This record gives sequence, structure tokens and C-alpha cells, in this order.
Amino acid sequence: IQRSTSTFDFASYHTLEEIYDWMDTLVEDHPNLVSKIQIGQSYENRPLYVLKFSTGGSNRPAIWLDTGIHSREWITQATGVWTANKIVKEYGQDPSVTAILDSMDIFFEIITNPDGFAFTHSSNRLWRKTRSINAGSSCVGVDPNRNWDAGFGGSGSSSDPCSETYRGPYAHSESEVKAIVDFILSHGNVKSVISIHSYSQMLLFPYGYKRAPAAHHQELNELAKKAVSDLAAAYGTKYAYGSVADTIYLADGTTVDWAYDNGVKYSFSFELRDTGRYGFLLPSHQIIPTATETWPALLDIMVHVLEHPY
Amino acid sequence: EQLFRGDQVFRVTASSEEQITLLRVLGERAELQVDFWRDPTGPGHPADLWIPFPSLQAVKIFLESHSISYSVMIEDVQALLDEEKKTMTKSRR
Repeated sequence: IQRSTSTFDFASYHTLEEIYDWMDTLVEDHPNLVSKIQIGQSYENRPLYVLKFSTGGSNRPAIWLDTGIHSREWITQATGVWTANKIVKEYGQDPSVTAILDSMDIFFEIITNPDGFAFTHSSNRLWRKTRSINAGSSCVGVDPNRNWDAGFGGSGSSSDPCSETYRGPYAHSESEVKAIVDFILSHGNVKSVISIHSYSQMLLFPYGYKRAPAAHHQELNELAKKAVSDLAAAYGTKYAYGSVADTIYLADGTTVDWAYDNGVKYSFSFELRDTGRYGFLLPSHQIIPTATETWPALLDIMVHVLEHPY
Repeated sequence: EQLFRGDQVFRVTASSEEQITLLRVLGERAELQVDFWRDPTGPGHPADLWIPFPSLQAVKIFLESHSISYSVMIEDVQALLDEEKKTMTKSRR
């Protein structure tokens, strides 16, 4: 049967292979808008694929999106697939999406932790970290959202390889993290980083490694407020918003703090829904409602980035 | 493949900073092998605690002896995973 993105079941969870196949089909179906690039390899040598949405130009201002950095948070990879498809569907239809892509590029890494994701399918559904071997320990893996060079090594992460928030032996020790660092630094024109996690229904921005407010706290807070309001309009899902440290706890070495400290002003982290009953094990019938409600919030951020060049 | 038969997830709500500290101590007891899916952040905020079946009794005793309120959010983790797998297989067909 000829592969087509129209036969892909967005309302179901999928394996790594199925999602990678789907990515190839999306590129085949939309060669003038979507391409697939490889930014590196995981610890177990799986490719790290990024979908590039571009209508031309050279080194345009860009928005980075990632899902699945914590592999067990399956709702995020599933939301990533749906959102990538939505971007393609809406270009040329939705004025905001069209305006964004006529001026900016979007880079989307849907499977940011492929080794962990494969492991959740094969061996342990609750696996969160990477699958790198820790010298001197029987415990495997590093928390890829504590491994970034931003407040690295503080009290908001663990030095214990057996901990779920183990920071790793040094900043950017994880190839999955280093690949993104190198990509964003070499691109040099990324204006927003949006890292999508689950769960607990929050929209977060820097800082996590310190309580002091970010220089752009007011603007980020106002934008987050609008985004969570538009998210709630879909199904009433209530989100908290604010800086990581104020809203949850001190967390060191996170994606959004590293991005912000490296000049990416519009850095956000989503914690998608759980609706209070399932945690990470959100049933697949909630994939489309979750992705649907997240879309207007993502669009708010991307439009703001377009309208506020810096 | 690791199975989670009988494992549960408690939704725990601390009512004071002291109880937050007690929850963090609980989370660090290696022999219990518990994992906070959602960390205790402050009094009144829910924390979700995954508990392997063998540790259920000890955790219940700990919470009740410190009057820390909790409810069972997931009765049997493996049952949810079995359902998830069945749905995936059906979709693939």
C-alpha cells in the first residue's frame, strides 16, 4: 500500500520506527515545505532527526521545538507528530502559520531521546532518561533535562546515577543534548526554543536554576498568560504558568535556561495534561484533544516571536 | 520486559513544609524504590508517587503514621499498560 500521511493514526501511540517512517512520508508529501535533517546520533547510535519547515531564504530567524526528551512522556511525541502535521496542513490556509513560515523557519525534533523511547517500548515503559552507561555505577542513563550547561550541577539535580534527575558526569555529556546545543549555536539565529514535556499542565519559562527573575520576565509572563488562556479555551484544561523555580522547584541544567542564557529570549517549556488521573500513562484517546488544545498556545508564542524580532 | 503488576500511584498532598520534607525523605529511601512522577513542591500542591507493589504496605504505614493525606490515582499500573498496548495493536491492525 502506498504510504501516505493521511492513513497515519494520530489518535494512537506509535513506535520509533513508525514515527520515523511517518516523518519520511511527510517529507515526500510536502517536498517544498518540509525536509529532514540529522543533527547527530544518540548514545546507542540512533539518528537524531529534525524536521525543517521552510519556504526558502537563507538562515532565517528560526523557532526550535522538541518533544520526547523524557522518553516515557509518550503524549509529547504523539503531540509532536500531530503538531508537525498541523503546521503542514495550515500553511497557506491559516494566516498566522503562513505569515510565520513566510519569514521564519521551524525546526522540530519529535524524538529527542530515541534510545529511551525505544526502551520504553521494548523493556520499561516508565523509562525517563537516556541510556548511556555510567562509569562505576550499575545504574544507567542521565536526565537529559538536567544535563545542559546552565546552572549545571546545582541542588536542582542529582549527582547520583541511580536518580531520575541525575545530571550526568559533565554538562552536555549526553550526545542527544550536545547535538541540539551544537545545532542551535551553529545556526546562530534561533529566536525561540519550546521544549514539550508532560505532565502537570504548566507553561514555564526561565529560570529554573535560580529564583531571580529573568531580564524579560514581564514579557514572558504576559505571553504565557495569553497562551494558557487560549489553551484553556479549547476544553477548559487549566495550566499554571511562571518561571520554573517559582512554579515548580529549583531545577538545574534545563533546556530553557541554557537557551535563554545563550540569547534565545523566547524559551518555554510545556508540561502537557494529565487531567489528574493518569500521569504519564495518558490513554491514547486523549492524544488529539491534548494536541488540539496545545496548538493555540504554541501559535501564540510563535506569532509573538514573529511580531517581536530582536 | 519489566512488568508493573500491582504497582500503584498515589496522589499525595502535603499540608506543611515539614510533610514536604518527610515526602522527600521517603523518595530517597532506596529500599522502597519509589519514584515521584510529580515532585512534592509545596503544601497543598499534589505530588504523584509511583510505588512498586512490594513497597505498598510500608509506604501506606509511613504516610498514615505522619497523617499525610493521599488517594490512589492508579490502582494497577500494569493494567493501564496492558490497555495501552492493546489499543496500539488494534490501531496498527
